[in-house]
Amino acid sequence: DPNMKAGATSEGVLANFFNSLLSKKTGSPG
Amino acid sequence: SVDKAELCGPLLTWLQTFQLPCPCASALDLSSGLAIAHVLNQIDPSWFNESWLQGITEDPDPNWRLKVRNLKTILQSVVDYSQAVLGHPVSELHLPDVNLIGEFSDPAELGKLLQLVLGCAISCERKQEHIQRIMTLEESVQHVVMEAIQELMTKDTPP
Repeated sequence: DPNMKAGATSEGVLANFFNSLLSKKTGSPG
Repeated sequence: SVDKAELCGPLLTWLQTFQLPCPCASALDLSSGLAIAHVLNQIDPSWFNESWLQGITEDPDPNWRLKVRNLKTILQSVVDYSQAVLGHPVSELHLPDVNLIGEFSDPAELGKLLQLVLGCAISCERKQEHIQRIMTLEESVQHVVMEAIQELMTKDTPP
């Protein structure tokens, strides 16, 4: 199902983004 | 760049995840600065401390000049916090016009202010707690939050 696939991809993008924020050093957003 | 007026709704949803002692249901509620000040107090209680919180007028409505005074205090503290604690100055492009927020609850300017508050949350010492809470929000809200953060991270956004 292409819709399910798109949803999963979008979810993955969000998870990757926020997980990468979590792994950044505190006080260093950029 | 991100449409700041479109940031307002999703970032309001994010603010509602905090336990606040005052209304936080609309742009009008936020225009007094009180809810935003309480959120900042929860983001970093050592910088936005109780004494700082007492400098925020509790019920300025309907006096928009008092609202603007609250908002100026908040903006200045967020700018100072970004510079002194987070180590990255706020670009002038990201500074909201607090007069428009206080007088008209302008969604675009409010979106800019909330974007700066978000920047504090995702970079402070307790960022893990804040980011994990963002990750529980609806996907559409998370998308807007992500875009807002990505824009803040872009150092040299053209005017």
